[in-house]
Amino acid sequence: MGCISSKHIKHTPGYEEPNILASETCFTVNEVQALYELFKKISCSIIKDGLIHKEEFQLALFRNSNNKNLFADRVFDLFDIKRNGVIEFGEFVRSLSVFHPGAPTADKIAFAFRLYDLRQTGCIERDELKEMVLALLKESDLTLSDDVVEQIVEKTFREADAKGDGRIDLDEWKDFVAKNPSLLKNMTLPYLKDITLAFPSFVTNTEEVDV
Amino acid sequence: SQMNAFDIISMSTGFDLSGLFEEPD
Repeated sequence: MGCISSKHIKHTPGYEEPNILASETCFTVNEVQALYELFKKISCSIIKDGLIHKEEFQLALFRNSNNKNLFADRVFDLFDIKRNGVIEFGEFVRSLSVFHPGAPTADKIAFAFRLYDLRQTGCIERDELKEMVLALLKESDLTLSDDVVEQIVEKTFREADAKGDGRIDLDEWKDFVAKNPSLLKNMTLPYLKDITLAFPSFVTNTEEVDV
Repeated sequence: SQMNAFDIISMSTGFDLSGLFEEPD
């Protein structure tokens, strides 16, 4: 247990081989190795067990582990594929692969849909959407009256809920995103295109450890 | 407003994962 020294080939719990992860994702083996350095850093930031806990995820995102954020919570839950409360290395790489510039748009659309499907009912419901907008406003410095929020949600449903049943299903979501491609902006992280160049120190370290 | 509810939500920092890749100060 504990943080893994870069001088020993001893991996974090749930470690998966970079060549296997590379074959299943948009990353090369070198990029997976660079992500492993990032993973080790995040997963040992608070609880030194080589697994990313929610507090560590939020610390990495916000530099503050107490910063409550509905979407950081949701993203963490989606990364935690096994639903055991922590993110293992393989989960980290597979989930980040969806955010790769080269990942299929369909994967990005599906991930964003699951993110917004707060209660995991298979649809984005009207009150769910309003709840998300209100939570965001509460967590940020933005202020909008309840009337304005209601109008925005109403307008969004007029445009997105083609069947008019008060719920946005995956097909409706796909059509809505096609008309509003900016909704996928956050689903692509340019950093991932060549993470080994963006973080050369990671590559130096991984060459020592993993070759 | 021309923005829809999802535009507003996507402005949330929690939906922007770029912080994961930034070195701490």
